Amino acid sequence: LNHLKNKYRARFCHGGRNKIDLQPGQNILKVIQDCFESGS
Amino acid sequence: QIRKCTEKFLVFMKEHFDKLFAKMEEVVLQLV
Amino acid sequence: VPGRAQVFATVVDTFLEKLVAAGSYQRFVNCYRCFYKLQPQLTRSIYDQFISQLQASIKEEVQEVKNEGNLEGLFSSLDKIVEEAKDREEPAWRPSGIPEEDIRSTMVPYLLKHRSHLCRVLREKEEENRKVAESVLMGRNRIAELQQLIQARQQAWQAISKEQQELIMTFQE
Repeated sequence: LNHLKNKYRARFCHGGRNKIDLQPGQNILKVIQDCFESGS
Repeated sequence: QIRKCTEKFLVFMKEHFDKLFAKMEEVVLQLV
Repeated sequence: VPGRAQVFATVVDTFLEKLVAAGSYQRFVNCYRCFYKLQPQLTRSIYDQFISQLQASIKEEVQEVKNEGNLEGLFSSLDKIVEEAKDREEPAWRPSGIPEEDIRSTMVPYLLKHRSHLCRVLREKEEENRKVAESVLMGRNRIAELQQLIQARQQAWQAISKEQQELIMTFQE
């Protein structure tokens, strides 16, 4: 799994990930579904 | 012939797996 | 708000759901077209087995990672930390960038507290020693008094017994 670890650090540290803004009271299930839907 | 079909299916599955796994990692990083 | 453990479980379930949706039976049949034409039922049962084993092994793997890292426990303690920090206004402590500064700012208060604790213990011990020394001196004085008393009694007794001798002598004469 080493290849995952090396790339992981780069992925984890790069800032520009699409921030998930979680509004209080928002249905987290829906948020998660959308994250998987968003074709990125 | 079966092996060819299997490789085709597996390549497809692996691509989707990697894409979905990356999304899962993203969501876990941010929400968990 | 659902805890992190629940969010994690939901994320894994959604992942599996999307994976199975991607690896649909239709897709499977497209790949194994010729085989499907010959054995449609068998194709279906092979597909069903494949998908259920795929899901089972992914779930098992994730569970193993959770057990190894004790993630359930960590998730709930993370929830607790976030909960406790909710009403905190100012941002949490951050390293100043000068390590010795950070060490000093954390260690000095602790060491000062420890020093005052040791001073207090020392004072208590010194007080205790003073009391013990005092009682030793009192004991010595008491012994000296008693020795003088003994001496005085002894002299008195000797004087009396001397007089008694003389009296006896006188009567004998």
